[in-house]
Amino acid sequence: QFIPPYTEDCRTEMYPPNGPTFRGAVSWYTVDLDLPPSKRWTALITDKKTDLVNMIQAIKDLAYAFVPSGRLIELVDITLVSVIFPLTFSLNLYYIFLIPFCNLGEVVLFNIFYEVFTV
Amino acid sequence: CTSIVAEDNKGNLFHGRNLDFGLFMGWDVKNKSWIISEKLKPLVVNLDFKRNNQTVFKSTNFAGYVGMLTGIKPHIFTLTMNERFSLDGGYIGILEWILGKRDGMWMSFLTRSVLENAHSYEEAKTRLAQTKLLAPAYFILGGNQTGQGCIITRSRLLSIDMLEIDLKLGRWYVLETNYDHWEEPLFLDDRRTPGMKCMNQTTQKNISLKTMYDVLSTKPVLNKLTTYTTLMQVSEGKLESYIRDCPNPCMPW
Repeated sequence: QFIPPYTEDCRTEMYPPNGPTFRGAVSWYTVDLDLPPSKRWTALITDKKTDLVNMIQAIKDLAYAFVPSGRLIELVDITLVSVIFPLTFSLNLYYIFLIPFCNLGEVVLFNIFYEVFTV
Repeated sequence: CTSIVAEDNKGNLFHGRNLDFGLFMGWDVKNKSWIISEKLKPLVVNLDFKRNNQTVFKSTNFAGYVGMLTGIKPHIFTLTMNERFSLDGGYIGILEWILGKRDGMWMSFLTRSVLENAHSYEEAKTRLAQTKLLAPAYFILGGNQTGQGCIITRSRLLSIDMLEIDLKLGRWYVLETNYDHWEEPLFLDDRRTPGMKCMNQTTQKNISLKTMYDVLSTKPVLNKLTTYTTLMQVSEGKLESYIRDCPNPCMPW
């Protein structure tokens, strides 16, 4: 149907995934819960840090569009960490943050985005 | 988002979901796509959480996000969550948290705790229904025995409703998008009707991971916000994920 809401007849034979609706498979990583948080995520975050930085930058660009002064970003980078996290999970996040490429407040915002987005 | 738990006529349970995210967060006019949805797609990963070299649970995540939106405890239960909008929303929960009232749980950390520590469908269901949250949500849970599939509609404080598979009533699947199942969805965003139409057309006899993927590939269940599709079969301990695109013409949500 070429007019909104762009519905179509029920698709069939789409599996195994292929064609224009399939962008790609998803890679697997093991998270070893016997390791301390500092070691669990290293392989994954090392592989994905560029994509993560790009995604966080896109959110920052959006924030600058709403608040050009940058105050919103400052609020996230400086105050968010101190008011938000239960110790256990912040340890996990803290270790992700230790891989020196982005701000802990931004990682925290990414991880509470579900609650923030309902705003 | 669209989550489905279905039981075939042999008692096998299948759980599938489209993760749709990035609404109103910047539209790329040239590529006719949502900016954040496109930035999230390269971050999609499957994670195998192990302890003593044994799989505890598996999940599909966005790299850097330690909470759980989609996961399987192999041979025990499968779990997805969909966003629920309510005036009594997350901003109230966050405000309470900042003011020091910290008896509520962050949604995605509850799902992670349930996947890591719950040992049965019933235990998972109880925790998801009764734990105080900071934001409302839909939890869609599949078990490992006949009839074990439900949608738990949550407010921050209460479990408002539980809709379960009930073969005697002919309800062999439950399907949740982002609206209370007793309400009509917003007419501009009705993914429930096409989803149910395709499930009914598939029939209980023919439901499988393959045919569930067909349903999740049909517009507007598949839309411009869809970042990934995950298929899970608890009896096999199987989780498969695929990064998606929606060729034009395609609904923005």
